[in-house]
Amino acid sequence: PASNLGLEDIIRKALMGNLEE
Amino acid sequence: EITKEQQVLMQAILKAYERHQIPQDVAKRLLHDQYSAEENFLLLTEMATSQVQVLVEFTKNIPGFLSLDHEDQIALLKGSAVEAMFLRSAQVFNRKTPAGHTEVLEERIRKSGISEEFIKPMFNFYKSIGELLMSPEEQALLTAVTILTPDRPYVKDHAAVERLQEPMLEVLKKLCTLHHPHEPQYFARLLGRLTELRSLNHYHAEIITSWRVN
Repeated sequence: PASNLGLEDIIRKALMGNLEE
Repeated sequence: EITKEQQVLMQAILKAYERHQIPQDVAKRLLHDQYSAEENFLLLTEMATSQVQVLVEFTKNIPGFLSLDHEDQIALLKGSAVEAMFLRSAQVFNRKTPAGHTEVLEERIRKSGISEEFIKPMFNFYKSIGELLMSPEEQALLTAVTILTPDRPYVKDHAAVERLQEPMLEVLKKLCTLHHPHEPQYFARLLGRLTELRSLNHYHAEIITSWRVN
């Protein structure tokens, strides 16, 4: 489902990035 | 007695949990009272996105998590995000807030387009979490245990996840005994909330469907 894809996108981006920087 | 090793684990999780909270400016916007149905929906969506980002940052700091297979990391986060968010929301909801804030928040949720039959179990869950009067350490550990649940869909290396979850459950159990010496069932009650969370996760999938229909 699209909603799950949205969630996965956010997770993948957040895993790669660093909010603290 | 909590060993030195367990102390280190607990402190690392607590520190990560306290450091990664929803940004104040996002949270504050929830309390502005003027909004249309559409604005409300957008804000709640933005809040959810922010919560997921915060959740991922917290999870990255759980000792051992980043050593797991990358796709398993995603499967764990995907499978637990909703449950971890409900846990966090419950704590926000039960925190002592200035007069009227809880009502504004409750009103927003009620006006979000979610039907009453879904809202009721959610508020019941918030209440049941509030009644536990968990310490910050217990909250942080319970969230970590929720995220590191091996039987989420698409997780390949169950054993590796179990190896991370097990020591956290042990510390949590010890903490419960230390913090609540007169309530031998306390740890079991905490685990019972995890079962409740599973049902909410299931409800959530239905909420998404009903939202789409609306």
